[in-house]
Amino acid sequence: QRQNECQLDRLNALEPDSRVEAEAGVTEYWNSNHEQFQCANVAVVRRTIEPNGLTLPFYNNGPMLVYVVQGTGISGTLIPGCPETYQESQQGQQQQQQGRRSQDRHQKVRRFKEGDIIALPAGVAHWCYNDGNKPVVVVSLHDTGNSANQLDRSPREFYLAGNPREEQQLQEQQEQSQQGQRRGDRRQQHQYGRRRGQKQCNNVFCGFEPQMLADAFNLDTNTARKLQNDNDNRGSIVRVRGGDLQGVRPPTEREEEEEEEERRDYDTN
Amino acid sequence: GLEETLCSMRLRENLGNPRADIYTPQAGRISTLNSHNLPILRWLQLSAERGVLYNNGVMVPHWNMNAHSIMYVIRGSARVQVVDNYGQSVFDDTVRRGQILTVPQHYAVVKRAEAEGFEWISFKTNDNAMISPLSGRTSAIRAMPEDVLANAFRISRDDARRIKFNVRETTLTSSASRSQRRAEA
Repeated sequence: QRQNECQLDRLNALEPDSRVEAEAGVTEYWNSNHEQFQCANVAVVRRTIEPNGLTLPFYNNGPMLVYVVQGTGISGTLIPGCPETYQESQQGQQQQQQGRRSQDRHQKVRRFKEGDIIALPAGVAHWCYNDGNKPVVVVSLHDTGNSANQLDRSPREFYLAGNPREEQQLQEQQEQSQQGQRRGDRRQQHQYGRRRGQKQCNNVFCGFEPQMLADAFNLDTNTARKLQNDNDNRGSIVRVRGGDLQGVRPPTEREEEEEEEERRDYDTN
Repeated sequence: GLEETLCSMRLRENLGNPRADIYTPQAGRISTLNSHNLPILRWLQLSAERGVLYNNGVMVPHWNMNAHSIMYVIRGSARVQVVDNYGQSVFDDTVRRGQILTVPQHYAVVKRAEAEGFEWISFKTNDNAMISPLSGRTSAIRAMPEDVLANAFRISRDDARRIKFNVRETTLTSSASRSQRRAEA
């Protein structure tokens, strides 16, 4: 079957097939069932993130390369086992001393700009935030045929938060767009379009019992239930409250360059 | 060169003894065997994990980043929940001695031992299988800034802080002492 998937009579330039709107942006999908994508074992997604928009953290079943077509912003990659190397600023400490708020710690966040490529290993969760004043547009290539993916070749997104609505909307759109199209004997089903009932909660915490989450997070069940985001209709790109991610201040580009230079000097020495 | 490499390779390692790579006195222990401590596993592209959970011990929610996990229950029983990419529970039941449960790559899973504790061996389809925990000191949640958490879950910064920092352990924790504390409070 795999050999037959690359017997293409004709290639076409393709536009996205589906479009899903969220509170602070749009996600457009190219249908991964298309024979060109089936041949290459990839899926492609384009996300447009409005200013002050935050993509909810998620991970994929294959590695991804993300190209920043337009805009600037901040991204975070959540690598298990890595230390929380960043702390809130001095100002945050002073505020803490004044009893206003405590200091946060987290893993490194990075600034990105137009022209950047961001590499994301399979199974590594990530988020990104548009702190500029024009929309961020990113195109992501999802390599489902990579050996790092041991599931089937359907692209899958596992959300850690929120209640993304993509699947249901995509299914409706793809059913319409696929009417009349030749489907051949392909057994694979487009992941995003799979029907799974009318479930209203679909981040990974939703499948756990609140009591189990409470035990695992050492929380009361009411707080644990908040992880499930039951009635959240914002989609996968949400607007940040208050107009800014206050505690997140990645190093400026200049600082990053200096850091890189120091690293190179160190390597040379 | 076979006699210098393959023939002399170590083929055996004991995972049953109580040496552990991860140990939490209240919750249990986990030992792992991968191609770092048994190099032939690099050829086999397989690894293993041996776990022991005491009564009410919890292996925190996590996903397998680069492998499927096939778990065989050696002793005791545990409540296990597995969740797919739709946030849908695909397994929520008690597993008992002699049973096997397959947890596909990337699916989220949590285990809580029942009264008699729980022991298992998991075979993983990668010679350096890695997990990504969702709670605890090395978790993805802990790695996120509080503001990102607060906005992603629509919660207060106080709640975000509790979610991030309330569990200090990594991988293994216990619900028993907390239930007791809650009861006392």
